[in-house]
Amino acid sequence: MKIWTIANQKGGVGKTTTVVTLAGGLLERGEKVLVVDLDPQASLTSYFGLDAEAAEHSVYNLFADKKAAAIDIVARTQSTEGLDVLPAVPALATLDRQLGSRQGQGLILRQALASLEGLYDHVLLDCPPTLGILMINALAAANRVIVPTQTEHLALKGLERMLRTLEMVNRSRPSPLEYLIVPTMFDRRTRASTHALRELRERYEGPSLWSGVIPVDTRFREASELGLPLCQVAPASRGAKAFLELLAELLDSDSDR
Amino acid sequence: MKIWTIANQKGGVGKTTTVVTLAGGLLERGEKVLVVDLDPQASLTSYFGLDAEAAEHSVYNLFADKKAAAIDIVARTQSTEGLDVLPAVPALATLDRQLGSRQGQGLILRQALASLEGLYDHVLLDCPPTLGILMINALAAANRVIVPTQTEHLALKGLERMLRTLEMVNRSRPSPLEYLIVPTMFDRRTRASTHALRELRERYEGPSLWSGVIPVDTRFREASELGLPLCQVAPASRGAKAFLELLAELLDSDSDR
Ligand SMILES: Nc1ncnc2c1ncn2[C@@H]1O[C@H](COP(=O)(O)OP(=O)(O)OP(=O)(O)O)[C@@H](O)[C@H]1O
Ligand SMILES: Nc1ncnc2c1ncn2[C@@H]1O[C@H](COP(=O)(O)OP(=O)(O)OP(=O)(O)O)[C@@H](O)[C@H]1O
Ligand SMILES: [Mg+2]
Ligand SMILES: [Mg+2]
Repeated sequence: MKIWTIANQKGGVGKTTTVVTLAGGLLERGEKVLVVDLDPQASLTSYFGLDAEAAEHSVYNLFADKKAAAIDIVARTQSTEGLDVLPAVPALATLDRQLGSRQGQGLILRQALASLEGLYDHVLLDCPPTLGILMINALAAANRVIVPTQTEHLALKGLERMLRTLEMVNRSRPSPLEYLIVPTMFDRRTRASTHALRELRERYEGPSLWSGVIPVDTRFREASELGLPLCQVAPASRGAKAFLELLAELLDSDSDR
Repeated sequence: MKIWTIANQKGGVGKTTTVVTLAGGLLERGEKVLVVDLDPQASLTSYFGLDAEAAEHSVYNLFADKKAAAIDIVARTQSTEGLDVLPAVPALATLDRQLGSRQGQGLILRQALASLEGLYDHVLLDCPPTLGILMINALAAANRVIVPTQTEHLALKGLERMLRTLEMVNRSRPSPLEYLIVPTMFDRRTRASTHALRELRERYEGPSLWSGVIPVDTRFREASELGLPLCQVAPASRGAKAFLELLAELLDSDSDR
């Protein structure tokens, strides 16, 4: 069971979109997939038609009640066959205030997911756009981190901060966490986008920056309206093809390790 | 002195862009403007060329040190004449853990800004994409709230949650806070965008939804690369015109009250 965390402290860079689209690609390959929503916004939960306000069992239980088991909170998605979700609820926003200063709260998720070993091939974690206890838990639970970043100037600043957070987390892990920066919302018509991509490629070379890009594609919004991964709505679209290319490379490099 | 808070718990909806562009429009009218960055991401601080890592004085001081005065942390922007900033630093992300459970922490910003009365005509507060102590302070300090929301399906769910937060805050205020929902990133070429706008207009009528829209416009990214408000970079662009129209209506309705 491989655990991929999709994180970036900057908002609106395509984290949820990346989780949904990669999960769609893994399902097409016949894999068993679980997605975990760690965002009090509950975008991932709503994307798949689940009601974030009414969820009785959610990720919140794992943090609030030590005896809660992950298997009890798994929900089946209504729209997508074979995809399970650990849903979020707005109350996740209170965890930092409740648990923040207590020690040893960083491994709650890692232990909860360990109990699901063997039930899923891949588990994808969707993070909120904030550095807090939920993101720290997600980074501690991960085998690999994917960092979507918009190809525009402001987002590059946020990226430096995210990578510093990763370095901080790596200091308390047994083995360093591999990360991959994925340029998203690339718009080849605008200078600002091509400048930002060039800057990214100058600053981060080698294995930590994906060699491809996820282009701007209006079909993502249409897929979210239908509550389906883009690969199932428009497999020939530019956005879907780019994510399937990314997925193939991620799986290749997983099998090398 | 009017205080406008720009907030939405959903990430990437155009909060920082709204603060920057409205501030640019107010400056063109010869007003004295202060923008306040309450986001640990410090997008607004970086936008105007200030270094969020090195800022000695920042909004953090107002919360961490009761004797700190707002006037001591005002920084002049390097790129835009006549615009002052209260900068953010990444350490703002720790405030929820430090102060969260203590009572009476919601009026710190309101009191700090009261000491600047008479120095500025408008103060614009940029919020992080999280419901926490910083957003609560911003809502308590505001005369009016502007809620940018993307014209797409997922963002509409986040809007319901944001409006519930406003209702919660309104219960502890002397007079209810007026809010205006501003549809952003409208792309008339995609069905999902026109559907979302129609849904917005069906659900929210009257004074709480702006009758116009902010269109998708690639010039916003170019403006952010230059660190200038869009009105100064491309005053005839669709994005700039839409924000100037919004600004005219906001100022009209302010003078009516
Ligand atoms: N490549 C793309 N092209 C066009 N639109 C995109 C693309 N990727 C994401 N989007 C759209 O951008 C918006 C933001 O994406 P998303 O919600 O996935 O970001 P996020 O990082 O998860 O945001 P948050 O920080 O709020 O969690 C959504 O409306 C989504 O449909
Ligand atoms: N109308 C628009 N058309 C095109 N791009 C836009 C528009 N408004 C904002 N953007 C771009 O979208 C991105 C997100 O905008 P912005 O950073 O202002 O959102 P935000 O809500 O402040 O995000 P966060 O939640 O991280 O604070 C930026 O790259 C910005 O340039
Ligand atoms: Mg998200
Ligand atoms: Mg912002």
